[in-house]
Amino acid sequence: TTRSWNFMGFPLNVTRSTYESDIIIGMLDSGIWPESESFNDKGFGPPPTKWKGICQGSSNFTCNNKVIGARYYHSEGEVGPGEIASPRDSEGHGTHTASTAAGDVVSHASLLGVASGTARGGLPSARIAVYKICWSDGCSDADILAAFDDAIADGVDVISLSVGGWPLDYFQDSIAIGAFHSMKNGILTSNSAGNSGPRSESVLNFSPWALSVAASTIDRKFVSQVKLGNGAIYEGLSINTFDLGNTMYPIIYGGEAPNQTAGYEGISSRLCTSGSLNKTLVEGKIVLCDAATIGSGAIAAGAVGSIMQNGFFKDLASSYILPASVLRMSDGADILQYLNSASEPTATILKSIEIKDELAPAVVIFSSRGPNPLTRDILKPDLTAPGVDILAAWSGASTVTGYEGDNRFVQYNIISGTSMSCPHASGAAAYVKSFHPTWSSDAIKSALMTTAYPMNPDKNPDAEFAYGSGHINPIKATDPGLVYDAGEIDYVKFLCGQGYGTRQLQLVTGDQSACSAETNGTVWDLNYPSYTLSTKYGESITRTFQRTVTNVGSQISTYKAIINAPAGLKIQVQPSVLSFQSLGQKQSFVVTVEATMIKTMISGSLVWDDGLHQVRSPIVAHVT
Amino acid sequence: HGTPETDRKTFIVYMGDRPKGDFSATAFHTSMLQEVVGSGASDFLVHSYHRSFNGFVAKLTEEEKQKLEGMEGVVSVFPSEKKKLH
Repeated sequence: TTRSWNFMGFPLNVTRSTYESDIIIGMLDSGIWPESESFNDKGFGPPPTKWKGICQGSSNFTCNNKVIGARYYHSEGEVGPGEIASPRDSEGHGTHTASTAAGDVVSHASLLGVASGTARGGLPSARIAVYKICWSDGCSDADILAAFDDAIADGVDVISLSVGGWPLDYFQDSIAIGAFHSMKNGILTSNSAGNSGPRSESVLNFSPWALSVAASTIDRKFVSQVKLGNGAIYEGLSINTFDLGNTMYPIIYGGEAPNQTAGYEGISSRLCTSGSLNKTLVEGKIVLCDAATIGSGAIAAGAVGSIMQNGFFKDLASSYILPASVLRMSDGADILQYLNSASEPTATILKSIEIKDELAPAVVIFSSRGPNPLTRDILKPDLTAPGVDILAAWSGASTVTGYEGDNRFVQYNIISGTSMSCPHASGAAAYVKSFHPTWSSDAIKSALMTTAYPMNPDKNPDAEFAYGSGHINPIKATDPGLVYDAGEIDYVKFLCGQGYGTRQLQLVTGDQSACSAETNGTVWDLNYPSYTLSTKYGESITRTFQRTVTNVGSQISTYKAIINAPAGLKIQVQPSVLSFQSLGQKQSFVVTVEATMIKTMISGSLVWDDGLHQVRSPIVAHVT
Repeated sequence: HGTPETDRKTFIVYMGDRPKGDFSATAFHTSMLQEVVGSGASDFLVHSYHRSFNGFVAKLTEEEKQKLEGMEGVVSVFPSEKKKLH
């Protein structure tokens, strides 16, 4: 990416571990375009000795010392037309996410001049292992599990998976099952939270043993100016790579150009949907539309551009198949007034420019929100990372939009989603792992969560349900001071408490672990780096949370508990001072939270502070 | 088997951790499947998981799925559906 890593304070010249080139990130996605400059293996040695994977190549796909392995899975039926039976990415998504996590440094990257800069992944020296599980009709559970089965055994360090379905029980969900076995093997799975926001309880990947990543903005916004014949200029959101050369074109309102021969009236043609516009009236003109569409209706009618209106997305720009800009409704109304008043109205749409978004980072509207739909007292998503208008490498087999009528084949493309934020977190996790190769997946998850930049709830009304612990901060995550570690046995206790039976759990763990009064752990005692409790509106509730932290900071250190408790929350920590005499030493404490639910959500925090490290955890009370 | 192909759906039979030591997954899974579908079980076995955990993918009827759910060693049986890129 050309901006997001710098935006989060993670410059190219950051201190790197000598172990970085031994790190392998497993990308479970739509494949990869191995010829992209982002996957050039110049300067790379052979794969690390721990690598046990393969390159499931064919005549048209080969790995190199950057993309060290690749497999593809299509367990059912034939590969569809236009798709490639190999790990090669015909969609673009997998190439984009892989280059975000671990793409090499490529200067002068851009999308046809837009978002120009030096593109790079979080770990330019890391290796990539590709597991192609997604095809044009989706990503099957059978293939997702097959990829996990291989990736874990192949020896990857981190698994990145930007895919989801709908809320399911932990052992009915291929992603949760795969992530559980990854965790057992010390491999952190980074998951996209989902794009079903801002609806409450819409987070789709929420197992406590995986990292769930929301999507937020960076300080770069793309605007495309609309210039009218009367000199007025409006700024709309879009990624417009087309250059109309400042030429003014006649402009017409879609509502006044219905394709009557096909039965359309103005009330539908105003939306400019496919087939609704009268070609004779629209051809060679810019068309004003009352909805944002990909532009196929306008282009089919011969329009040279489209000015669209949208009252929904305020911080997200998209690409269209013709020159386009998406204006706010009030600006659209102004332009319609100009159309109605001018005798020969004209307009043009300028190529996109970058402006600084002073409100960033803010969680984007589509990012899935908590609370956790299955285990309400585990906070999800865990954190947020850049997922809006991210430039990264693209497949040579797909166009900018992937829609018919788009002939722009590009090396780099700009797209948005929690799919884009997830590989940022995967890269950050791999960065932490490169400094601490022996850390468990939960230690890495804890490091990422407790060092996250706090976010502003005034700019994010859903607060922790939008951003979890906050915005990822990779540099700080390498030195978190303390970690809330957990492992398989902790999750067995948690699952016992959740009602899973001994027989089931013995099979999952492969040992004789059993649920008993001793092992039945409450959800509040899972050693999680955040604290959540829920009750009914208007009621008061008191919960105690048992936690243990491990010293990974200074050998001799004293941490004091700093509590932030807003109205409605009473928080006590016992003991409130933790002293450590050695690295790896563990200390336990109890957090007691009394919440009076006078509103739907109240959040505070606990910070363990030794003057050098601030180990921050959100404390969230919410109404069920 | 007298069951139309259209009545069979793809299910994942999740069996937890990978057994220790040598483990012939395909033979083991085919044998399990044979107990519920009878002869020709290998025709309905789509994939065996064996490298990191234990389980298999099979084409099953609803009745066969229910039988497998009650078998020793099975954690869960659920349909293989399609998830989406985010």
